[in-house]
Amino acid sequence: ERGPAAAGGSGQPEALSLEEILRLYNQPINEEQAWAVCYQCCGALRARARRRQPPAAGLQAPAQLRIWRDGAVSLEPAAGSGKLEHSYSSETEIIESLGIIIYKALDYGLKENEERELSPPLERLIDHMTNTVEADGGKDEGYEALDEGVEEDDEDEKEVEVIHSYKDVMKLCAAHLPTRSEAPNHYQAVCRALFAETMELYTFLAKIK
Amino acid sequence: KGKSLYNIKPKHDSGIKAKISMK
Repeated sequence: ERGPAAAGGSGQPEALSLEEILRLYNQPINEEQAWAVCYQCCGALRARARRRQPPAAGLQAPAQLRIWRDGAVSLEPAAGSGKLEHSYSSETEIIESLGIIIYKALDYGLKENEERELSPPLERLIDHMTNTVEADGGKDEGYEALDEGVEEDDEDEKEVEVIHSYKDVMKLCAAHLPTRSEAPNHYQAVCRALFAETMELYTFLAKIK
Repeated sequence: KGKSLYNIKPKHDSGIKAKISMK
């Protein structure tokens, strides 16, 4: 598990939170970044379940989503919840919160009476994420899902109609691409670019200051 | 001001923004 975003050899941070990215650009993320952060975050949460690590505690704010230099995305504990926090959230609760955070990142800076026109597939993804149905077993964050990556699943060709798991979110994100098998590399590259471009802006603004 | 990369429409009562804001 990754710790806090430590400075690398260059003295620059190794990760930025989604909140830092939004504030620095002072504009919303784009749709491709939204797909990528969803995919990468769900991938990290699935991997955590496969390693039988404790389920994630609540996801409440974009400050908890960290985008790393290598394009990985991790979920940090909420501020104020220490290591001894045991009020874990279910998989569907985390997915719903992630959907809301991603939507708000797409909506960043818009007035209350304005609404961004999203592409239908992305709007459908967010709609599904915020309409999740608890899978059997409830709050176990998919410990039964010990299979490896979504791209190897025979059922991937089936359209996800109701989201039960991180894997369902990843399937929808992969289906957005012309070739589903490109999802891991593509979305990692999008997140890596998001980090790199934000750091570039950060360095530029620091120089001006 | 630079051109927006996305379209903005008035918020609709049955739209996704209204739904999310009720969560």
